[in-house]
Amino acid sequence: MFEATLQKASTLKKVIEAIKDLVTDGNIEVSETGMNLQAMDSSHVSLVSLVLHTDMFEHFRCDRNVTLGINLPNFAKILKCSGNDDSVTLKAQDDGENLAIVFESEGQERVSEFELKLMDIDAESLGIPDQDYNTNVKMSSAEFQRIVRDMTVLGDTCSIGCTKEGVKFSVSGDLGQGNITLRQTNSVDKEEEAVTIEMDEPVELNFALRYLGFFTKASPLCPRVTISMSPDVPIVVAYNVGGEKDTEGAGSLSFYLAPKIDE
Amino acid sequence: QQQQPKISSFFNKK
Repeated sequence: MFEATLQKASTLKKVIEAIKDLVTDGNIEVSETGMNLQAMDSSHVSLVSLVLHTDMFEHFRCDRNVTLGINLPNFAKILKCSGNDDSVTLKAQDDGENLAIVFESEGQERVSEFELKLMDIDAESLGIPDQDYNTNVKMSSAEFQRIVRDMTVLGDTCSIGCTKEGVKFSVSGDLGQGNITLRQTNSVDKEEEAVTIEMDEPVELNFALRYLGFFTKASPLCPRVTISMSPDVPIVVAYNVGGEKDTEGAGSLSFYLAPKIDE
Repeated sequence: QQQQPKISSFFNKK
């Protein structure tokens, strides 16, 4: 059987909220190392990879690997029933048909029990190579969300260009064009707002704003986002889960999107 | 005109 308790139900709630609009059904693979979910959106344009290591759980027991086929919007509906400071326990029997979800308030005076029906999901799994990227930009996740939203006003494709000086987001559409440049700033008052750029060569790639917009729904998870790019390969937009700022969290939520190419 | 490649064309199937 599988049983795991997360001290903050809100973390799981934010994770599922972040992906439920992009991916409807997904398999959460549970093993002794933790919980993982990999899924593509319905048009197979982007990929979500969620990794929750056992370290981030208060209690984690998994006797045998289990696959939990989950309808994410429905899971999100149940997670919304948790209180802000509740813990959450997930339980599933081997080959069980349901996922039990139990919320407990801090003083354990309120216990809520739910069951979510599991599904058989036929999803293909992809091997994501562990690669170094030409450019890694770390910035405020709220700022990235705002830029993507602002770019969407003007068009559907955004160019992200990066040099040592800064990162430039550009868009053009029927009503005009716009761009926003963020300069590399290591010495700002608020550490969370710093823009740091590690890069080998300047790079500029074009991305569909619709998908970047989906990715930024993960902003409440972490004040910082890491954007990694290399020529002709998918961009990675990554958020730490259950960690602080830039430090490695005990989990991560990464989104992959291929750059647009000229026909 | 730009084309959107599928993500599956970048990663190998497991």
